[in-house]
Amino acid sequence: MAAAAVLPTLPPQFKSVQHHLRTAQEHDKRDPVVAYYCRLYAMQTGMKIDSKSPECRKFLLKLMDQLEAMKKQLGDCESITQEIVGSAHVENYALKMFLYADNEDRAERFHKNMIKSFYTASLLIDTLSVFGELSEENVQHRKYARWKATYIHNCLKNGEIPQ
Amino acid sequence: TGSIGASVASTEQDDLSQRLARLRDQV
Repeated sequence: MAAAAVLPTLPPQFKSVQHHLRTAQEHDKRDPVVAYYCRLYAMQTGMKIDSKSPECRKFLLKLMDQLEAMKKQLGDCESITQEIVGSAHVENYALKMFLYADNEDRAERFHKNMIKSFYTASLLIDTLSVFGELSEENVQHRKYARWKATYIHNCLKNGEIPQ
Repeated sequence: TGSIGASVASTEQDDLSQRLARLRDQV
């Protein structure tokens, strides 16, 4: 599913949600519920950062158009109409990504896919904050996943074998 | 013009907040 409105260029103030929006685009077809909540996280975070400057306001208005169009298209999906169900959906998806990457890591199979899975898992745990405060377990998973993605990426870039 | 611009901005900001609340069925 392609989201309705095309977004304008990302304002530099919103750089911190750039990868969440990219994850949303990557999941529009694969898992629209994940795509919806990644955009919702970017929306709420963007509004906290800057909803006054013309460039940011224009971007947020378009992002809101996308979210409203997605909600309309997914209207009968429980994960969208009931956020408690949505929260479980996103958390399960994030955990699935984390476990896949962790299994590859333990099997010492280091590759771009497992790095991306670690990193995407950490982005999806960020997204869980739209539902409320993160659990300590999720905070730890996010920290570990982001560190692992960075560490393994740097090792492969330098031609070293991750320990 | 400054004050007009500011009031437009705050109206749109309120509009965004209201749309977000409606989106999350929090109205």
